[in-house]
Amino acid sequence: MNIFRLAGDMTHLASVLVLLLKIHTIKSCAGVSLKTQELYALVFATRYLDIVTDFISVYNTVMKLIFLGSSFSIVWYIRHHRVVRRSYDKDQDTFRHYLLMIPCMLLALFVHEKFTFKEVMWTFSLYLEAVAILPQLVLLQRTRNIDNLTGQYVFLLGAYRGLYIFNWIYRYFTEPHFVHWITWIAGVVQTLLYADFFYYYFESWKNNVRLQLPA
Amino acid sequence: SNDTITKDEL
Repeated sequence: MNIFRLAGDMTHLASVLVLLLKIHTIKSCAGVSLKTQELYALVFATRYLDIVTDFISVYNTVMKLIFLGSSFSIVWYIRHHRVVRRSYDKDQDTFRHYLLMIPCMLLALFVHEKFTFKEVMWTFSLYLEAVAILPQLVLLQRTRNIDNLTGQYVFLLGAYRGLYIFNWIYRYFTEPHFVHWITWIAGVVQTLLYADFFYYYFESWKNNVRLQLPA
Repeated sequence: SNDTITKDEL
């Protein structure tokens, strides 16, 4: 494993911890999109089908369990926790999941490496992950005051995607036959979606003002 | 392409 990959995974882990910290200790999910969290739960559930069939490493299995467990528990918290659910911005979080899920499923059925159940589900998870942040970005744009933890959560998620691109560049030059178009294109699209957010995140950080996205 | 290569990523 190269340094970019490890840094990417650690950033991803940090993003989940920041979100759990906000939900668990502050007992608030204000500004957090349930739609995005449900999409991530679906992304991990469809991508990690191999957790029971293939063993890669202890690291791999543990991380998969962490991402599965955290994404489902975040969804549970927002939907069912007595206190947390009251802070959910239901009226603002109106993005419709199926507008993302259906096109991703159709694309996965037609554009994949192998036509097997596991492979199509895995490809679906890549496409869906690429766009799963959209409901969260829309919600951020509607939220006038973005709190620090929510801003950091989205920043860490974007950083994780960016680091994965460096990881692929590194692997392309160091490993023979490392060419994975579907993974790469979906990953680059996903990272580009954060470009606008990053711009305003750094501007607010530079000027030391509260993060706010233009409507 | 080889399955085991990308499937080791998360």
